[in-house]
Amino acid sequence: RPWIIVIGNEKGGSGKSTSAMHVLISLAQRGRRVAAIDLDGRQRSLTRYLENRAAHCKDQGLSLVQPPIITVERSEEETTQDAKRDERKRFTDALETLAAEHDTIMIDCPGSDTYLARYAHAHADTLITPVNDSFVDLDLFARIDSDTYKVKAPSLYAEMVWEARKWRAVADGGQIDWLVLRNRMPVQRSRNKARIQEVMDLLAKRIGFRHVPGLSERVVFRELFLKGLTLMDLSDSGIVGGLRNSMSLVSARAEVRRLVEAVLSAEKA
Amino acid sequence: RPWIIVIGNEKGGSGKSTSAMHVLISLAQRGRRVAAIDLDGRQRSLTRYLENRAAHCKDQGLSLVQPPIITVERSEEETTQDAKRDERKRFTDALETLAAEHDTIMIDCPGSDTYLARYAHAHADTLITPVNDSFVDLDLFARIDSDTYKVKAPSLYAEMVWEARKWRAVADGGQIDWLVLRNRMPVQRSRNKARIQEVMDLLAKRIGFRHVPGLSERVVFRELFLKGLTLMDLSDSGIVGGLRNSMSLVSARAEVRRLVEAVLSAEKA
Ligand SMILES: Nc1ncnc2c1ncn2[C@@H]1O[C@H](COP(=O)(O)OP(=O)(O)OP(=O)(O)O)[C@@H](O)[C@H]1O
Ligand SMILES: Nc1ncnc2c1ncn2[C@@H]1O[C@H](COP(=O)(O)OP(=O)(O)OP(=O)(O)O)[C@@H](O)[C@H]1O
Ligand SMILES: [Mg+2]
Ligand SMILES: [Mg+2]
Repeated sequence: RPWIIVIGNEKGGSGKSTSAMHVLISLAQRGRRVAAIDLDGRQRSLTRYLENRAAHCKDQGLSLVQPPIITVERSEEETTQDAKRDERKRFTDALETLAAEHDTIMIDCPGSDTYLARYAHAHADTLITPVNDSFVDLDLFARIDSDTYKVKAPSLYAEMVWEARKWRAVADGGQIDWLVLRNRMPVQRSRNKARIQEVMDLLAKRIGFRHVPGLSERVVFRELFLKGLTLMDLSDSGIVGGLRNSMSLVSARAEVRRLVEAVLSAEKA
Repeated sequence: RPWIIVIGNEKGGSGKSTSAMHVLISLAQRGRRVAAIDLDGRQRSLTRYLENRAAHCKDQGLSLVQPPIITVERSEEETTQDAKRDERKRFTDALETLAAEHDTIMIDCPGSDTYLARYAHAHADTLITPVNDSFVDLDLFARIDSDTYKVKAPSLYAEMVWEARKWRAVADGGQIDWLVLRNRMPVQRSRNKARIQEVMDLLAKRIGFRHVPGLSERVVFRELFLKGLTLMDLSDSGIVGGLRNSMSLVSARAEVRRLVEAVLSAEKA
C-alpha cells in the first residue's frame, strides 16, 4: 500500500495547497511515483495549480514533471448519512485508482472542517500541517494564556487529529506521524516570531507532533501559481522573467528542501 | 432597519476576521451602536477575539468599547432542507435580536462556501471582501491569463456574489455595495503587487465592485489577538509592551482608518 501524505489544517489560508504543490513536485523530481488527491472539490487550488502547469508546459514546449491528480467532488446527497457514505466511497475509489501505479499519494484538504477531510486524516501515514505564524491560527491548536503564553487546553484541530489517530489505531494499528510547520514567517527576527516558536515547541510535546522548519513569507510563492511553477522548477536566476532577488530565491528553495527532507525522514519512520 | 455590513470571502485566511474586528472597533469608537454576528460557528475567530478583549479588560481594569456578538451555531439537522431552514431561522433571530438596540450590524463569514454565508451575503447593504495579494486568491474571482494577465472569465466567488445580488434585488429591490481590498500586501513595491493592482482595477469594472485601499502585511495584526486589542486601542507608542516600530504602527493605523472611511462612504451611498 502506498505512503499516504495528508496536508491538513482546518484553518483557512494556512498554506496547505502551496505546501502540497511544493512537496509534490519535489518528490516527483526525486523520481518517486507520486500522485495527488484534491479534497477541496469547490476551490480545487491544487488541481488548478497543476492545470496551470500543464497549460504552461504546452504553451512553452516545456517538459516538467506532471504528477496526476484526482479531484474529489463534494457529495450532493440529501442526508448526512448518505453524504458520508458517498464521500467515503469517492475517497476510497480515488485512493485505489492511484495506488495501482503510485507508491506515494499526497492529499490536499480543504480549509474547513469537513467529513471528507476527517476521513482523509484517519488514513494518513504522514500528516503535514502548515500554520500561519500567528496566535489567530494557533487558537485552533490550543487556548494560550495572554500573559504567560502557557498552553491552557488543546483546541478544535488538535482534538480532530487526536480523533483521527484513534480511528487509525483501531482500523489497522497504524500511527500518524504529524509534522507541523510555520508558514509565512517574517524574514526578520521579531518578538512575535520568537514567542510563537516557543509556544510551538511546547505544543509539539504536549499535543504530539514534530515542529519542523517552516517557510518564510515570500512574494515568489504567490507569483508562480498562474504558470503552475514551483521554486524547484526555477534555476538560481529564476525562469520567471528574471526574479530580482536571487538571494531570496536561493533561501526560499533551501527552506522547501528542508521541509521535504523532514517529510522524507517521516517515511523512514 | 440597521445598516448590515457583511465581511465575506469563501477563500480561507484572506483576513475576514482580522478586518471585521478592526472595522467593528473603529465604528464602536466613533459612537455607532454596532454589534456583530459570527457565522463561523466552529472556529469563531471574531467571537474569540472579543472574548479575549473582555478577559483582558477585566484583568487589567481597562474599559475599552466592547460591542456585543452573537455566534450562530452550525445546524445539526440531518437533511439539507431542514438544515437550511434551521440556519435561516438562526440568522434571522440573531439579526432581529441585535436590530432592536443597534443601528449597525457586522457579520463575519466562515472561509468556506456555506449556505449560511450565502444567506448573509443576500442580506448585505455593504459587502467587504479582503483578499490576499495573490493570484491563488484571485482564482476565486476570475480566471486570469498567465501571459497577458487579462480576465478570461469570472469564477466561483464572483458568481456567488452575483447570485446574492439577484436574491437581494428580488427580495426588496436593494443593492449590495461591494468593497474589495487587498490584505497582507508587501510593504515594499514588487512587480507582483503592481500586477495584482492592475488586475483588481480591471476586475472591479468587470465584476462590479469598488477596489478600496487595503492593508499591508504587518506582524502587529497577529500579535494583538491574544489580548483582544486592535490597532485603534494603541497609542502611538503602543500599549503592547513597547512596540519597537512606531512608524509602522502609525502607517498601519492610517491604513485601517482609510478602510473605515471607505466603508462609511458606502453607508452614505
Ligand atoms: N510562504 C508564503 N509566502 C507568501 N505567500 C504565501 C506563502 N504560503 C502561502 N501564501 C499565500 O497565502 C494564501 C493561502 O495559501 P494557500 O491557498 O496555499 O493556503 P490553503 O491552506 O491551501 O488555503 P485554503 O484553506 O483556502 O485551502 C495564498 O494567497 C498563497 O499564495
Ligand atoms: N494585514 C495582516 N498582516 C499580517 N497578518 C495578517 C493580516 N491580516 C490577517 N493576518 C493573519 O492572517 C491569518 C488569517 O487572518 P484571518 O483569520 O483574519 O482570516 P479569515 O479570512 O478570517 O480566515 P478564515 O477563512 O479562517 O475565517 C491570521 O493568522 C491573521 O493573524
Ligand atoms: Mg488550499
Ligand atoms: Mg475568520
